[in-house]
Amino acid sequence: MRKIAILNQKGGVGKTTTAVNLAAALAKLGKKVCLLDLDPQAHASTHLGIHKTQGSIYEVLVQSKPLQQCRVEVDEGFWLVPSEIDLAAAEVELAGVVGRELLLRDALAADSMLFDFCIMDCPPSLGILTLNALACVQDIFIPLQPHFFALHGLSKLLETTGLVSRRLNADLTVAGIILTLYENNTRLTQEVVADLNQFLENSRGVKSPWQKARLFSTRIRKNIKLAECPSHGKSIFSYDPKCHGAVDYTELAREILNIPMHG
Amino acid sequence: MRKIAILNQKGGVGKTTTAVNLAAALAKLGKKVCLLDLDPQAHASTHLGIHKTQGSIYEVLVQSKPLQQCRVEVDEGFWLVPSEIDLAAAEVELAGVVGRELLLRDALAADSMLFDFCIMDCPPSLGILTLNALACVQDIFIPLQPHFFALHGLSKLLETTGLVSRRLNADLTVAGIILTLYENNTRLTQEVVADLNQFLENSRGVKSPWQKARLFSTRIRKNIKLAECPSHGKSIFSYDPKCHGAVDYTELAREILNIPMHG
Ligand SMILES: Nc1ncnc2c1ncn2[C@@H]1O[C@H](COP(=O)(O)OP(=O)(O)OP(=O)(O)O)[C@@H](O)[C@H]1O
Ligand SMILES: Nc1ncnc2c1ncn2[C@@H]1O[C@H](COP(=O)(O)OP(=O)(O)OP(=O)(O)O)[C@@H](O)[C@H]1O
Ligand SMILES: [Mg+2]
Ligand SMILES: [Mg+2]
Repeated sequence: MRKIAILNQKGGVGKTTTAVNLAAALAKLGKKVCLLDLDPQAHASTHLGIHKTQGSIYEVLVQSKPLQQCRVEVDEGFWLVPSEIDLAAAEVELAGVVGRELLLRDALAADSMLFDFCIMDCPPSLGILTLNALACVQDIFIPLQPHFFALHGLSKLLETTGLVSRRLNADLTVAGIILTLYENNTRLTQEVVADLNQFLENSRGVKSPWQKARLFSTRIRKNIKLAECPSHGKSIFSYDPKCHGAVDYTELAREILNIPMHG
Repeated sequence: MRKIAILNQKGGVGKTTTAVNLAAALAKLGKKVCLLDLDPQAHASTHLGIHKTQGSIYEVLVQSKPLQQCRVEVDEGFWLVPSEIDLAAAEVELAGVVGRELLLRDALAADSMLFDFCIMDCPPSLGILTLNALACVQDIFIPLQPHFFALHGLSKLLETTGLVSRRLNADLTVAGIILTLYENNTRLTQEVVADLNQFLENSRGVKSPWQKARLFSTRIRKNIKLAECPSHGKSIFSYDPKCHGAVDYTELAREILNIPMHG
């Protein structure tokens, strides 16, 4: 099972939009996908019209409830473990717990259901919830809006992945950066993309979790449909399967699966 | 001194852009303004090209350093107390401290320097840093992007203001909602604005901190200049004083000061 954390401590850069629609795209391509909503604001859950019924990720982390009991099937091959607002309390409740960053890893290890992909939507912080994701995934995908603060936050994010990789999870790698809310025609976008490419170039020779990180060639263009579909409790594929948002997330899923776009 | 928290736990909705440029606009209109950067990601500080030199809000909250010693003058009548990444640790360090939500209130009470406005840029969460702001301000301004999750987060935010108002700060009121990243031509925008207006209408009769909250008539339009100026370490007024971003934040400042736009 390939485990992927969708991570960026900067707010509002398309983490949830990416987690939900990439998971949905992979399921449409025939993969079996589990999405974990790790944000107390529960936007991924709300996006898919799901409220906690049988259990939430809060109960998994704080009360050791099995993932199996909390998981709901959203669509064919597409499962969700929802979040709830109580998860905000977890950061304080877990503060003193031994191995508090490894609770999700334990929960996944105990889970018998098989998936091709487990995708985790992280909150806009590098706190205990995000650390739980980092401690058990192989890949980090970083959605990034090509604005000024993009580069600033990136070095702090990478520093954290370095720490987790050394202390908790030797398998951790930054697979790549997904450009989101992409608008090609601005000079700011071009400057930030150039800076990012430069940064990734410079990291190639030095051993680190982001040594092989790349800019995904698929860019998620700004498309109002992606902002509309959460209000209908749907992924973009159930809402408007022909719009740019759907095209872009399908293309990203194919890139991740290494299937040629028209192959 | 009028104390204002710029608050919304949703990420990336223009809190920092508003805190910085509203503070700058008020200073341009002759007011004496202090901006407090309460976000460990220190974007307001970075936006203005300031790194902590003599002290940061972390030392104020955790080590009781006087605000006076940390404050830097950014521009005429415009002062900043910067943040730094160590502030992220404060949430854990302060977890057990008695009266941990009242540390900023104490610091402001001990501050002898007089300002017309103290504006606080809050992080995208309702944790201890944001609570410190809520425990000592009179007004909350909520920057809000008219997208689906806007309304969802709003009720949780208001619930928190209710708690703080009852337990810690009877003066707390939600003054208003500032529409940000505003693009008039989408149906989604119109729907969300209509829902917001409805919600505010319904709240009029019930005693609560948001009973008199209004939608500011000034809307901050999407303008790439606002995204560019942080990379130059400037407010919009030093970067491009004639662009829409500068016009909108000046208009917002005037609305707040109750000066007619052309009066
Ligand atoms: N490509 C896009 N085109 C248009 N709107 C988008 C796009 N991607 C995201 N949005 C909208 O932008 C807002 C922020 O996106 P989203 O909530 O996915 O970001 P996030 O990084 O998960 O935020 P947070 O840090 O709060 O978790 C949402 O209203 C979303 O619908
Ligand atoms: N009116 C606008 N027009 C264009 N870009 C904007 C506008 N307002 C903000 N931005 C840009 O959008 C991004 C998010 O804005 P900002 O950082 O102010 O939000 P925030 O709510 O403070 O985010 P966070 O939750 O991470 O603290 C930034 O890159 C900023 O430059
Ligand atoms: Mg999110
Ligand atoms: Mg901010």
